[in-house]
Amino acid sequence: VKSDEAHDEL
Amino acid sequence: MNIFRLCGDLSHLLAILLLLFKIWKTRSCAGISGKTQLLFTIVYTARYLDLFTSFVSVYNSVMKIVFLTASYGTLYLMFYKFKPTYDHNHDSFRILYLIVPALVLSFIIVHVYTVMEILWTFSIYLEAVAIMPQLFMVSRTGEAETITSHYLFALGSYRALYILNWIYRYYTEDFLDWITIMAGIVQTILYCDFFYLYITKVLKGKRLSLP
Repeated sequence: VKSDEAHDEL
Repeated sequence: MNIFRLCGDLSHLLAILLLLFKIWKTRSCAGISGKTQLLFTIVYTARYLDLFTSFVSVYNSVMKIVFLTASYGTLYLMFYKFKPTYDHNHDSFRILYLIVPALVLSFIIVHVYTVMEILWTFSIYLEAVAIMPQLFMVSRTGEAETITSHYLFALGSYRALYILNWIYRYYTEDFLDWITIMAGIVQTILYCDFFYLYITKVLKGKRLSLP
């Protein structure tokens, strides 16, 4: 899983 | 964005505003842990540095700015404006015991070895345990004001709602991030005792006091 995807969360 | 995520964010926002409202209205930060507030400020600062490097949406940026502003505002009220009301004798949890392990873990379990990524991971781990000084303070004084209880309930609900959001995202987007999920579960578990007391006492109109 690319961590970038998680960064759309707060 | 899904309904769980939105409710989680709104719950988080409500918690932060409730705390500011409580301090401003009562002109006092009695019963509030300055150490927990300091930890949350470190969390937001480490995580939202990406405001300068990546743009997700207006909603995201606005929320990040609100969280940052509110947390620094809370620190200002606690440690400057209403400092005499800060109950530091009961706020005796050692925060280095939380900061150091969170920092070490963020170097061990991290997706990518970049400064921003390690800071983001550190913020996730630190957030999971940042409430401990506050819960410790409630257990030491044996009680919490009703508005403080509402604050804690909203703050605890936020990560619990995020867990539902992650389950939803797993089924709809095949999205899975074990770092946030495990930290989020730890964070929610820490509130379980409090949730129980909140439901059995505060919602029945009683003050939260420990037996």
